[in-house]
Amino acid sequence: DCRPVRNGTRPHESWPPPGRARPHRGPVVRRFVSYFPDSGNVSRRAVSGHLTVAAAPLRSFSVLEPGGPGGCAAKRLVTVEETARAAGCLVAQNGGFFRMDTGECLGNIVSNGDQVGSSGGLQNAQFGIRQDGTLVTGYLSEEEVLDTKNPFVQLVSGVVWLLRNGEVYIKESEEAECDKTQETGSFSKFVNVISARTAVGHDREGRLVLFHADGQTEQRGINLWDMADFLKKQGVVNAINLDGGGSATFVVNGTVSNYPSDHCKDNSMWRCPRRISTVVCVHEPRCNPPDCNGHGTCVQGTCHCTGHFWGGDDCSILDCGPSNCSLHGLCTENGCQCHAGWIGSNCSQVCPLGRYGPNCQYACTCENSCLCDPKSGNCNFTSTVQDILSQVGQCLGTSMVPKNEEHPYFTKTAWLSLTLALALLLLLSAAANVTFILGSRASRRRLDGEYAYHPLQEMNGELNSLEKEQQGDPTFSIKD
Amino acid sequence: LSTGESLNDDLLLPYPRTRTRLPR
Repeated sequence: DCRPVRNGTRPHESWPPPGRARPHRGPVVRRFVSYFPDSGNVSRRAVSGHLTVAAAPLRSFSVLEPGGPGGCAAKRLVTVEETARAAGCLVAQNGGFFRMDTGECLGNIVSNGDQVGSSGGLQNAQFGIRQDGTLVTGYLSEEEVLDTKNPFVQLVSGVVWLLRNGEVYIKESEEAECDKTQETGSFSKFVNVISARTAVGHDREGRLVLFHADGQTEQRGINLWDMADFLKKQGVVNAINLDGGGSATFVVNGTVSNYPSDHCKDNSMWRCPRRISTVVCVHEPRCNPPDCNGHGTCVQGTCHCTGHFWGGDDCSILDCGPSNCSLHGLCTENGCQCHAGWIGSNCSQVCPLGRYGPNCQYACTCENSCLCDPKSGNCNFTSTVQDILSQVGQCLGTSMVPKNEEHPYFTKTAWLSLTLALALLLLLSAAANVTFILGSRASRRRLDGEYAYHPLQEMNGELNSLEKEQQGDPTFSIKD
Repeated sequence: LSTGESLNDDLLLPYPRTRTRLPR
């Protein structure tokens, strides 16, 4: 009890941030005049106050130092009006406890990401928002307060955890928050006495809830049990008690809208708001980061990105469309910046034949007007078209080459078809020639052997003398 | 609206003023 807890974990509730933010509506402020049972009497007492509900706490809720940044270090005490006005709060209440004599801020305080106060692990009820929007309520060790992975962006300390997970948690709080060490019974009195009260918490939708009730210690107002019951009935899930009594001040649009209980110094007939320390503030939702990374304008907590290519919730992502520059370029804030050899709004077209380099700005300088690598301009470039042209030992003049961007497909196909057709014709011609030559040789070979003349058999019924000789001399023959 | 100085007379303190909350 009362021992600071430096490391480890302490009982607390972490409420996940709501999903995708709905269209923003400002904070809803409800006034009430409710009747609470008067202890010891049959009569009831009337208590007035306000309940404020704000969506998107991560962007619309801040813990403010008195009078602005540096207020805790300077131990300033400033009215809620003054602090709230300077910060542009729509609704503001007094926040954490403080030393009235010295102006020292008490407990853990993280204001818009800056830790400006530390309790050193002292166990009192805390309410805060982490960087990812998680709402944290309860007790925290010093290690948890100083967490750097998901640090607190807003954090304020109270006294007494009123509601935990929708249930009243005052009795447990009295034990956790050092009631055994109290010397005069003041802690128990603090819990049970009627007074002006303030609280902060959240509902099941992850909306921030601010509560205040007017009163005056021991005369008007509510005790912590009444306040916890009231908040529970309003659907609050987790809540802690903040500073009350004469500190309880409620400001709407820069004007005090409650009845503070402190009297004025100069005239005790009137009531004057106390100069206090930290303030809890609901403002117009801010963007994260507030300047939308310099690539957009923050309107009602939503970044409206400039140009056509910045995107994302915080305008930090360059988006050149689903094609993503066809993987042939870089997406810049001016659109696709194509790699060398590629052109077009999506970098989907190769450079026209005869051109190369970034934006296809260079003309190929190859011999015989040969084509070049569209990326580097290298004349040893090998592509389907170039291969064919190289193999037949010729290059086309660039002036004869059709524009690639006009008929890129036709050019390739036509040339390929033409080449294939010519090759086929060449083959057919060769085959015909071979067939013809082979046929001619065969017929020659047939005439290459010996042969004999066969003169007419008879001439007027007689063989002539020559025939006779031939018939008598078989060796007689004539060579061709 | 003029806001005068508060008398700070409605005190509601959870702990005695003199108490120092040092670890035991």
